Amino acid sequence: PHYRGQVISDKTSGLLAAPEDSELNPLLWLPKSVRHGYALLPPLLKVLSDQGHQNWESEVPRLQPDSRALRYMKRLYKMSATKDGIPKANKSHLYNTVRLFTPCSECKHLHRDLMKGDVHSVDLLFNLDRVTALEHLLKSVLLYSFDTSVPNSSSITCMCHLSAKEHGFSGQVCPSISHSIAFSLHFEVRKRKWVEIDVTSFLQPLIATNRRNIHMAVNVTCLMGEPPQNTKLENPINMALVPPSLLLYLNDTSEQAYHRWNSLRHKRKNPVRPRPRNSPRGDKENSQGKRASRRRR
Amino acid sequence: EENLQEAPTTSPSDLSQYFKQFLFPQNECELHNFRLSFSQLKWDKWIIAPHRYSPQYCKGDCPRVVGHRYGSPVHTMVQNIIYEKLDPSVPKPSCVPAEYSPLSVLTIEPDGSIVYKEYEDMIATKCTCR
Repeated sequence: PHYRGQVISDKTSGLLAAPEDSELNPLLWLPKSVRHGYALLPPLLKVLSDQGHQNWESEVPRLQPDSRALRYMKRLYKMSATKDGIPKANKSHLYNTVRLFTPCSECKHLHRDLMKGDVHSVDLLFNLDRVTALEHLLKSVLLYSFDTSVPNSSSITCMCHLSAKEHGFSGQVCPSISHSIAFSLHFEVRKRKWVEIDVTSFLQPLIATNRRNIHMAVNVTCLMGEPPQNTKLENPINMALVPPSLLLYLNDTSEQAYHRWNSLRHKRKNPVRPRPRNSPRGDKENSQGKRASRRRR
Repeated sequence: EENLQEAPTTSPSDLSQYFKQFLFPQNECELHNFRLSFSQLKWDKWIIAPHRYSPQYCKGDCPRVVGHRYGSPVHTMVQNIIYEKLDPSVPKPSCVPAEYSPLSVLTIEPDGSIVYKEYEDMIATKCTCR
């Protein structure tokens, strides 16, 4: 609303050039919940106010994303939009935003308890600052990518145990909620690169409280073959599990976001109202009534 | 009537051309193609997809009698009459987008996270006179 109809005069270019956190930056006039929602707005405003000679890129240093994560998101983009960027009319997908977070680097430590075979446990910290209050969670997924070629086997059964960690007052970390999910993976050799573990019910309470940092421990144990013969750990598979990324499927309720259901409603602008089924007399009265009101009009 | 007297003696086919100038302006309001790539704006480092983007735009003169052709409200004709008869400082109706379609964008955020977003009203698909 602050920018609609406002002429971006040369005065504002100074404002727009202001660093993101200075009170001169007009984006700070937007409510915090909305600011990140307009990911595209700041650069557009910048180009308009600076006559475009500076490229936005030089202004905002960006951390480079994980290449595997980038590959996954490009694949998601191809499934969701055409080459020219038009969203595919896919009724099943209600999300209009998907955010992929890779765990913060300092806490990516893998320790494998070799005594018990292949138990991968990893401590993950995700920073969700980019999620705005107008983005409502629809689904959240831990995304594992398998980096080793999986042995030629029909199926692998994995058990994933999650526990969210709270930072206590004295700074010590104690698990607050835990959650176990069993999932079996059926691989064709070397075909499947990604495994999505649905953690929506586990994360919902954390994200609903607008938590900015999600700290969790994830233990994954994978065994060859079908249960129940694989109950013992003697045949764990040896695969290098890369720490998972966190994928959030969101419904952005801001004005700038595309609302599929809204466009569907827009298309059905004048639904044909079912004619009232009543007696012919009723119909006659009805049509007379209509004629009278039309005459009055 | 007087136009006919002034009108040069022309064959019927040219006559329709002759009258056309009264009905629709030469460069009538319509949708024009425009394609850009984010690399031209030097944004391709953080806008991963799409590579090409066609926002389109509306350009052209609005006919004096704008009827159903543009879905224009009656106010558009009133504004034209004001411009022609009462006060030329009131602008003539303009050729502007009437409908849009959304665009899906894949971008890298400053913190290195990746976001797929569908934005409303990013491609003009229909023009109108307002």
